[in-house]
Amino acid sequence: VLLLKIRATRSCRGISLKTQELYALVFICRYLDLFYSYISLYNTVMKVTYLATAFSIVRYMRFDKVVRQTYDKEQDTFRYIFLIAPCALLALVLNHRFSPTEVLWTFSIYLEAVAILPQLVLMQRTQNIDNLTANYVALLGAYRGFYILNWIYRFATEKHYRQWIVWISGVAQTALYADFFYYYALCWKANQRLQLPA
Amino acid sequence: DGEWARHDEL
Repeated sequence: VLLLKIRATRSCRGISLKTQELYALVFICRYLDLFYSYISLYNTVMKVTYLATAFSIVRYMRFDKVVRQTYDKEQDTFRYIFLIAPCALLALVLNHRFSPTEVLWTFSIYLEAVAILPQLVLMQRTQNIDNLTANYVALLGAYRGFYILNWIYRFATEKHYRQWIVWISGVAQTALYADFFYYYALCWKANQRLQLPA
Repeated sequence: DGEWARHDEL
């Protein structure tokens, strides 16, 4: 959805480069297992797709002659270090096994939970939020939100399905969207363009 | 190792 917006409108207005770069980092750290484990063709294709689209979006926003001029750097002020440092620290302490790939995987789980924050802050400062931007954020939130249903199903049907790091992070991630979803639903019901209160 | 080592979710 985001690539569609950027390519069709030649603009990344209202999109946080910080969030996009954090997602690229999340996918790098999480999908290192592409090199040493195979789960299914679907799983591999989706991992490669996420990596490719994340990097493509960052490339457009940073280097495309037209698109990069629409990036509002002054408004996108969230500091990377405030998200990366606590997640890295937490991953070093709270993990299933203290190995490089496992710690990086855990770091990616924690970082994904909070990676939306720069985007949410930027949207709060934006007067006219594009429909595509609003839909993109809603879909991103719904993506992990729907996982919760899947986790309940898997917990009930699979014997060794215990993933508390993933569950807690996923619920926290979804909770961060709660406020956004509330206003998204209100505006959708009223058939109005999304506006977030300051 | 238990099942947790197999990260099959995206």
